[in-house]
Amino acid sequence: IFPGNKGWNKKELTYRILNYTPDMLQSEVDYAIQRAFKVWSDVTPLTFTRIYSGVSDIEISFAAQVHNDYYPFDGPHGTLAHAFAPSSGIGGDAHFDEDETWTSGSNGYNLFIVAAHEFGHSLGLFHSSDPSALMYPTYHFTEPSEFRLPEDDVNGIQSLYGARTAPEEPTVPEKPNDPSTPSTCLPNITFDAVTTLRGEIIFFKEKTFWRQISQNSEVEQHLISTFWPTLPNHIQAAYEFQDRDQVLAFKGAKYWVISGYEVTEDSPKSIYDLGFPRTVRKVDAAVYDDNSRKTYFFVNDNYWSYDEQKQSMDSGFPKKIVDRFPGLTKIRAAFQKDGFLYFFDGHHQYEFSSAKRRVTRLLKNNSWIKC
Amino acid sequence: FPAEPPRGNEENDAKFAEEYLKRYYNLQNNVRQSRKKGENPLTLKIKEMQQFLGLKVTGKLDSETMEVMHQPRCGFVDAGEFN
Repeated sequence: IFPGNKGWNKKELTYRILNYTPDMLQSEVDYAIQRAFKVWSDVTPLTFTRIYSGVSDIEISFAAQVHNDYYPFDGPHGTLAHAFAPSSGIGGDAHFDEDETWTSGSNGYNLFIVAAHEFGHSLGLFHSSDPSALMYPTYHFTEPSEFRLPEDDVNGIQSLYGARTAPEEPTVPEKPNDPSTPSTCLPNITFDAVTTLRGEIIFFKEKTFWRQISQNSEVEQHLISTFWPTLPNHIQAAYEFQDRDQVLAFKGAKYWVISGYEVTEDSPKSIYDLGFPRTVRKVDAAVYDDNSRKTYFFVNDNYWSYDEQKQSMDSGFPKKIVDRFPGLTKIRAAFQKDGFLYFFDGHHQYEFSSAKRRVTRLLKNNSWIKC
Repeated sequence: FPAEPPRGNEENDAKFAEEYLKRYYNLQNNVRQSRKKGENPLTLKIKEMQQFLGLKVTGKLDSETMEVMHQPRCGFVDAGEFN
């Protein structure tokens, strides 16, 4: 948080959009701003009300170069936006550099992602040194539909305003088969991460995982916190390295080591210790390939190759996924079984022969699971 | 003419880093001339920046540091006075 600034001394805040960027439809800007506020109101008691006249707490504007706040913008790229800590006057206001190309997608700078970061400042958060945090100073694109506020940011904002109080406290302990829990039998199910674990297949999804013990058994569903209390929800990638009897589970810039069935005491560790550059903020998928005796890490449309024996990243990476895995451009989850690699992207599952270097079958996402 | 100075040139890197550190880490002007006893203020600011961003603290403009400096970012200063 900002030194000496304890945030707003009220919970009901107002905002006003003073002008629009021509890069996007006005409705797109409105939606991006609204969603960016929702990121913070979802985890705090704060509310944000838009006003159209008068002066609001958080005034939002697009401007280029010098714009009357002693912090001129610098043309395309470089500085994208800035915002001021809570106080009267300019305090809380957020300015976006009009010389950038703003977008609701990924071709340019995503307004929702940048606005969510700036509103963190507007509410009293300083920059974070956690590379996976929203409040880390550098821009990193995340698909807005997949965005989840990282733990570091949640802790920061709740230290100022407290947690959001739920409308009703649950009277019974949370169970994995609550109505809100996703079902594997839904035809459009997607998984956050998949791995093998001592012959079983583990499918991570939000705060739960499914455990397919054998091909013939019924799948079991559990809360992650029940099995591994120190493991976070929303695991993003996981892989098993059988030689060490370990599973590595990734979230943001951290990973946890499950040795046997226990999470090691020195977890979590930093992904940068594995050899990733700081530009990588999260790993989409990971898998150990027996055929090449390498671990592959997938990040956006790139992959890295890791040597488990040398415990170091191979040189010459990242490379494009499509160059090594023809037919695939993005991989969201992966595991290895009986000599094949299985890749998940959206609602598709691909069986890939590492030896033949080609996709051999297209499968349903839930093909491994007996409901 | 190139739109930006070519990357990887030491002189260009130093100039770019100086501007970056002035903007975000409150590096004072004329740092190259103000060297006295002890560490160069530029080196100290590079270390401060590396520590803040979770980089390996070397005090040098290594490739990883330059890569992070070239990333688009928020314009709010990471150190110095808040107005």
